[in-house]
Amino acid sequence: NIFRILGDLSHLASIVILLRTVQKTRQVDGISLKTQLLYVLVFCTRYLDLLTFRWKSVYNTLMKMVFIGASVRVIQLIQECKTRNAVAYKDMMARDTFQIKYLVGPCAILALVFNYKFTVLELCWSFSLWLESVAILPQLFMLSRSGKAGTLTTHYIFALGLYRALYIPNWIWRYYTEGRLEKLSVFTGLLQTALYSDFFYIYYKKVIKGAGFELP
Amino acid sequence: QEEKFAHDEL
Repeated sequence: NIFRILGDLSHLASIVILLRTVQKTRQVDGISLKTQLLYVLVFCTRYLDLLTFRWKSVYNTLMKMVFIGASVRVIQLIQECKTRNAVAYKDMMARDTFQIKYLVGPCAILALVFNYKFTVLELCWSFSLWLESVAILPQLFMLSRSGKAGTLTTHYIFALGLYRALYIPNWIWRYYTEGRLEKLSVFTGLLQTALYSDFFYIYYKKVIKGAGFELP
Repeated sequence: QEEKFAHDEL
């Protein structure tokens, strides 16, 4: 359906925006390495089913591979910045102070409690859903502490938030047309969208109405 | 039922 396609495309757009900008400008200003590392973990644990070869469709399989590849490439580019632009890299690391163990630990516990089957694949899948819902926190934490964000960061987070928001009408659509109600995805998806909603509000007020971007 | 759908989204 249209919501799902648009959602996936804005997800892809967010990663492309990030990749292209970092590649072109060699700048990692305002980007949280921790959030990016969490996304690598999210994609690798979620798409483990690629290894079982029970692939859903060409689209589904290709997108999964692209997401894993692109998230790894982002890390590579950030690491390249370490040698090319050591000052900017150090500055980023100094501001990227969120403790990710407080996210990974609880997500692992939640995955053990909420899952469809007690198998490695299902536990990893559930873990990836919980982790994705909170993976943006180091990035938002960084933003709220610095109070300012470059256009790269704002556009990146906007595209990511849009992807999450579009998945909600997708689930409503699928509930009515296919009788599909997949509680884990829906719950973690709503949680994730809630984390973005404050950002959306500020984005609307500042970026769309033309003022600079600042978080309170 | 839920398991059947579990991995068909990204």
